[in-house]
Amino acid sequence: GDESTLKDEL
Amino acid sequence: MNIFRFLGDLSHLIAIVILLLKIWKSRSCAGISGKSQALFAVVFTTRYLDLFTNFISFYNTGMKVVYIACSYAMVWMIYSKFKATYDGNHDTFRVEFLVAPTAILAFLVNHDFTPLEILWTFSIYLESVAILPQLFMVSKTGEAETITSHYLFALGVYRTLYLFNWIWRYQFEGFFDLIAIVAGLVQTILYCDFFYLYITKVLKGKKLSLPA
Repeated sequence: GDESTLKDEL
Repeated sequence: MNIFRFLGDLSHLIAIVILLLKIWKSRSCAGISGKSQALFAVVFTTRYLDLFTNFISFYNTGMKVVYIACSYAMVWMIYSKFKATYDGNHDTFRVEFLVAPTAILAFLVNHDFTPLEILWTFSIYLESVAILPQLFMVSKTGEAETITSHYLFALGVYRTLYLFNWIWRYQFEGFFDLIAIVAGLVQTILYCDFFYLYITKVLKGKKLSLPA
């Protein structure tokens, strides 16, 4: 899905 | 974390360290676009504001802090410490042509209309084009030092590896972030011409110089 809250990438 | 993602981060870090060391050891930032480096400092600052709101992992926090610190060190070296060697006459790209459209786009196309999310989106869009002042400077002077070419190559490889990471994540985790993917594609495409020159010239031991 289209995640938006938790950004685990840099 | 998959191997593409990790190698991408590593490549990004290597690129930054190459440039920092080049400037520090040669005591000169000749041929380096201060504008691109200032844009990267803006990119990291606006993207990593979640350092204050979310904890993801020690790796995540550590890398974010290192990227931010390195980007400010770079700006300080170019605009203060080694200012006399900065080639401002050739660093003439108009950054407002990058900042204004990406800021407007971030307001229009984002995942969520909140300050942190808009700033994150802005940083993603801005990063995709932040290297243009540097590429413009290389095309204007018609050449780049070999070490600068290595920097640009490692920086281009970073987002290319992220593309593979996103394919992997979509395939195995069902995860995708369309904003990051489209911007990452644009970013990678901007490096393609440079990749060609790097492989055909720099790897054969020649200095990168463009035909007049």
